[in-house]
Amino acid sequence: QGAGSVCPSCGGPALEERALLLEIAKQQILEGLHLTSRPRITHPPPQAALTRALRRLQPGGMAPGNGQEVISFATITGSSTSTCSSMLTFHLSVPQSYHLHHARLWLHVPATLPGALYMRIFQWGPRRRHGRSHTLLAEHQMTTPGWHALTLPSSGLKAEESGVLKLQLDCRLLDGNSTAAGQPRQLLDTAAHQRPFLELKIRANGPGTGRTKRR
Amino acid sequence: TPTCEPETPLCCRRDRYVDFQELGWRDWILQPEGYQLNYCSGQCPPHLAGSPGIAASFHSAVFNLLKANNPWPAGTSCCVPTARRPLSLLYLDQNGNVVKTDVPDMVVEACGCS
Repeated sequence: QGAGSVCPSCGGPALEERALLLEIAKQQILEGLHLTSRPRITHPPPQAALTRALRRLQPGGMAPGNGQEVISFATITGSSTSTCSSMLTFHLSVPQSYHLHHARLWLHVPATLPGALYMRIFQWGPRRRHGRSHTLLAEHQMTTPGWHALTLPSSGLKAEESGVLKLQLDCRLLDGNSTAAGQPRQLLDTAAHQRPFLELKIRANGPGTGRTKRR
Repeated sequence: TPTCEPETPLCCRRDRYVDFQELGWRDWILQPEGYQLNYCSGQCPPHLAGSPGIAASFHSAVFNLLKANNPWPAGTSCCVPTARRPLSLLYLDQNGNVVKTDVPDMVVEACGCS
């Protein structure tokens, strides 16, 4: 309909067909993603990190059913020199009730690694009166530089109500010659495009999930 | 599904492609670049009632009922989607996480008369 006429069903200004179609597309996509409005990205991840994430998610393997595959980049706090005692904080936007069936923590070990690296990963629980609990999730040994995908027990991993997930790293060199110069070395890369990230496969717990499991 | 020439008045699938750039959403929808927002429209005269463009047997059952009863039923038949497929999206959520998910029944593949 031409400009200036009134929309017969909603009484608003009649939109040209193309504009109407774009509005419908926006509504359809937001509904399909269960969003009320489009996300406002304040801190987009670095392009190089995104490229790696897209490569990680690319090959087929779509999350089954009403599932999602998520790549979450870590915010790193703790010791600035040795990232071996860093706290990795992840902010997940998970559905109210969900089932996590695959979890891997990706870490980048620098080429200057002087020897084998022994790593323990703890999950820090939500803040309680007597402080935070922390649970040992996994132990790994890394002997080569580059990316390492450390599998985490999906049953043990649970984000807080707010979607925050905190992992504490505790690593040391096995042959211990890193202190030769008296200074702890950078045993993990955390620069922008080598920032640690979590790769998760999540399935929202729909009403029928329980029945399916029982069946 | 009858092929859809622009001037076809009969029920068929109208194909429309929407580019996410046109929505101004390429900053958070990483892949794909757009999708087919197809929809069904057109007339469903009685002889096309129940012709879902796929399973003719349903059509013939309705047709026989029409013949056995009166040829001009009170109810009308509508042009509706009869086959749809999911759309796989890769997008950034508000925390900057990369999320890959299948949105079910997003793309209309076939139309027919109810």
